[in-house]
Amino acid sequence: MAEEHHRKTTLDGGSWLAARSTEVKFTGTQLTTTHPPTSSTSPWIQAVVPGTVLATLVKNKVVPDPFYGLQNEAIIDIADSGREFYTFWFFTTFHCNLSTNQYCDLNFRGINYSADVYLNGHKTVLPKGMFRRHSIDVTDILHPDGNNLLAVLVHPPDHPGTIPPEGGQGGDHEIGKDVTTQYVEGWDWMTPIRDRNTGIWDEVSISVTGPVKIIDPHLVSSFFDNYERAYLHTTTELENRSSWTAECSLTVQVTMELEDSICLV
Amino acid sequence: EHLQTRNLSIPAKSRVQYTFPELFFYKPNLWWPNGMGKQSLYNVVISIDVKEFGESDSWSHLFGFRKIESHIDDATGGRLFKVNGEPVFIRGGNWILSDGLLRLSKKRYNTDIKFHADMNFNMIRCWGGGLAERPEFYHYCDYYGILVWQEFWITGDVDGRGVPISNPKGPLDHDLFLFCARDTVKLLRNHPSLALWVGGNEQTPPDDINAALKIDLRLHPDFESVDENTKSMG
Repeated sequence: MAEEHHRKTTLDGGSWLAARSTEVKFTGTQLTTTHPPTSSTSPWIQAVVPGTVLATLVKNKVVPDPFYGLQNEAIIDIADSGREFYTFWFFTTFHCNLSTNQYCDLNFRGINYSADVYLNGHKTVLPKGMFRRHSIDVTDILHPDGNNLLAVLVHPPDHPGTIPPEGGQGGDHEIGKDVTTQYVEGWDWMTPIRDRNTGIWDEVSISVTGPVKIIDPHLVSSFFDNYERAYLHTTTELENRSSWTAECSLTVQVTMELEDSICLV
Repeated sequence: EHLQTRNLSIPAKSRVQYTFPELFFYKPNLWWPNGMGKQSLYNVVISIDVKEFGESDSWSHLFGFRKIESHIDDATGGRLFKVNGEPVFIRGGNWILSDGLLRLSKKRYNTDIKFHADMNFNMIRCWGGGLAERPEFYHYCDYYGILVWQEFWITGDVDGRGVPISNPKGPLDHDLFLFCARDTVKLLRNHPSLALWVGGNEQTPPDDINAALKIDLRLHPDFESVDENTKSMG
């Protein structure tokens, strides 16, 4: 795939559970310490992550598929249900053992619209904004036995808006007050999305590195002599999380991919 | 010549920015849009070793050598695109998103974007009311040679030109908008298919946001390349 941190493990697939926040009697701290849910106990259901609250409800047939016929009309809109109706818990477990001088980050590539993250009883608030990444250094809160409990309470956009009876482009436009996708209030080509795409909508991963990690490299090419002469400019941020000066050697290597997996060095 | 190692010391609990001396390539295989040539991709790997620890982190990205320029053409009033100095007749499609419940998958992206390439398209415009598309979307655009016009999250209807007039000053939190825009640029900026960042759909973002985006997205003077055949268009 295009870009890879080579120590990244994505947390996706069938291991996630979800439940409506108003139906869960435990706190995030209890869910990730004394009362972790299991898939067979109501109100917990199998979750779609990455995905949205509505994707999870459709998958579990709690609501009809909104894209068939007029079924979208059968799903209550967030304007009528209130935000808490589409405020959901997502829960999973993951295994991670660190050796000396290793560090672990929990990464969310997209949350719509904000979230409270609980890992083994520790809470972190993820700030608002659909189009931003979040990375939490969880090195010190991983379980010594390697088995970790993660619960994420995802909140919808602050201004989900109300769909006027006549519909229209972007409904009542309230959604524009937030930094989130705007089509969700409906457009001339699209019915409103009832949960406004609330959810863990992009990749969740953990990454394990040594004392120094590579952050957001930037690659730029410049050309001269009619593209015969080219330069690759490479800049990166580096973070040393240890308590001592790190003596490093930093390498960049460029190989031409001739055909799949055959490289010319 | 395509391998370079540099030694550096990084103080405890600190974050630094490092730029390698540029790597020279003679007649690199260029990346071209669909229908104009091959989409040659190089694999760039950055790794860092720490003394008495070993390899601490590594990162890789497929990279295409290409130069994309565009400007408003006086004769037509339209935006004229050039790739590697060659003018491109743009054949593009509108894109909202793969799925209204955000069930985004590599398989779906591959299918959808290959479909656009098979239709002989060479650009996809990501509409401002949809998403900042994902790295997987851009990977397949890199692979199939589909240039991407990526709009930020402003639309005329919702931001000041709709009926009724609403949000004339865009979203409530301009700092949040700019934070999201900067983080999105960092997420996507290494993809050769990324051709143009656009403030919004049928609407200019509020002045402060627009001014900040223009400053953030300027090409750094270090990367200007003036070629006797194609004056750099800035």
